[in-house]
Amino acid sequence: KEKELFKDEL
Amino acid sequence: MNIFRLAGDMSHVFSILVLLLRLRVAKNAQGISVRTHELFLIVFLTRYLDLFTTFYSLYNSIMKILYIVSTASIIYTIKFQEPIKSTYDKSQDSFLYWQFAVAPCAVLASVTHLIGSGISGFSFIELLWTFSIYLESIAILPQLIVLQRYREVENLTGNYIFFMGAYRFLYILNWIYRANFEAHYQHHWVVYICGVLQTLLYVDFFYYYFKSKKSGGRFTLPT
Repeated sequence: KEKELFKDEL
Repeated sequence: MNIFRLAGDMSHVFSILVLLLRLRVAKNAQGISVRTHELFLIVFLTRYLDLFTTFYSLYNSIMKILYIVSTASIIYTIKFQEPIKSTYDKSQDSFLYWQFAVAPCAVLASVTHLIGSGISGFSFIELLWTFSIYLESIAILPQLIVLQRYREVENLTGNYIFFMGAYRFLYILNWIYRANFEAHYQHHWVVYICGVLQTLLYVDFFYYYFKSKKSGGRFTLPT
């Protein structure tokens, strides 16, 4: 869940 | 999406365009490190595997594809296109990136991913994502080393590296913004530490870049 947050970044 | 991240992404795209333009205008690859772009290509290819698994937004997908294609195009131009190819000095661009970048990052990523998610939560895509975060943080090193060897920094080359650095700096502002204004935001220390490390690598370059802009003189690095 925590990682998902940063996955929309490039 | 916030203004800092958008500005950061645009700065990144702009830096790539400046470099491609620079290669075509000057028709040489002096002072440019292919190894840096090979590292970036590995970063993008390992991080953007989620292109096949998750859709975030059209913007997100287009930018990912753009980064991969444009980076591949930079490498292709320098390594295979004449007359640029024959001006590329391999001996100056000799950073041992497998030993000093790829392998250590792979080991570090495996260790942190296993500690973070355990054997049961192991995911190869997640592992590669973590690996790409580590690798990106040092991917500019071969370029900075080449710059140091040539000493004299050509105008567009300086601008291309400046926009690369600006992109990373804007991402830090983006995280500060997100942490303050997004609900359910969670910190991610690996991302932060790598992001800050990556930005710090540009500090020295920024110093001489602004100094040369201010004096309007030529941009040279000290020995």
